[in-house]
Amino acid sequence: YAFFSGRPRWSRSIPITLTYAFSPENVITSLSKSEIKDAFRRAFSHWASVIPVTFLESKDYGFADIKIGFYKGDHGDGEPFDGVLGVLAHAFSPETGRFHLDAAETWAVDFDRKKSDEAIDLESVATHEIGHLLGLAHTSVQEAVMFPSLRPREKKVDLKIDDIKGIQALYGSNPNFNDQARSESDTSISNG
Amino acid sequence: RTSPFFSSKPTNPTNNHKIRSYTWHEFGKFVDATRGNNINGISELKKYFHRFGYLKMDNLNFTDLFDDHLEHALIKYQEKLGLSVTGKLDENTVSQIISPRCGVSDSAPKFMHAKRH
Repeated sequence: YAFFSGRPRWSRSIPITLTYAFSPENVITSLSKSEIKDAFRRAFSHWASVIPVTFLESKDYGFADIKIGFYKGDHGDGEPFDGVLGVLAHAFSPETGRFHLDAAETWAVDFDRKKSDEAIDLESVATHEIGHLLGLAHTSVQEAVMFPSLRPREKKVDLKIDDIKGIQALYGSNPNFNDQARSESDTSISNG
Repeated sequence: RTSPFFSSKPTNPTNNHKIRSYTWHEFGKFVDATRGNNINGISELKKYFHRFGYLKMDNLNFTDLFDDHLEHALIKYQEKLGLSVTGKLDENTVSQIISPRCGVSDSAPKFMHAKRH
């Protein structure tokens, strides 16, 4: 695992509560609002299960800690999106909270329903970008959520040991996190 | 956007679907390119490596020469992403390069702090 330069993290005292909200203007219509919200709720829950951080959805976009939006092309932060595939999304390091997804992608929450060869799993990308919002940079571990690339129709939502060790180095462990169960789970996966 | 590059060597079951990267599909033609050659369009690959933190250059007028800088960036990229470190544009490396990815730089990035625009 790796951190951003200077190892930034949300500095409020633990346990931390962060609010998130969706931009009312920068949206996509290929998925329903509830599908999008459910995917993000699951993505936040992956991280919340391992660190003492709680994520609450807010309707107040202006005051939310994490601001989520779907944007096309140049959207004003100096990192324009590039259309289908290529760059899928980006997020800012703590404590900025900006989370931008490329509106041009074929976002999917269910590959059985979305048959496109270019379909990108929204929950997987959301889980990865939340890692950035919390302070993790890209890892070299290919199986980890924080590996920089994600292929179309690939689903990668379960945090691996590398992700967990990294994020717990920043925030400590969630008191309810069962380290041993997670390790055994990872082992059984790697053993096929 | 007329001739997307198709990855020919899927590395896991989720890769059975052919990968099209409209943004970087041109990089497919660089497979097996070697240092010392002048290759039309390889400056775009240098821009890619610069963008994602592998090529540090003050002069951003990238040339189409496969030079030492590009080879060094390639090695750093292969090391970082757990690929075989060959310093060459082998198929696995090019396939990884054209894969869709996160826009955040790979090298302890700073740019994703807030900027004013």
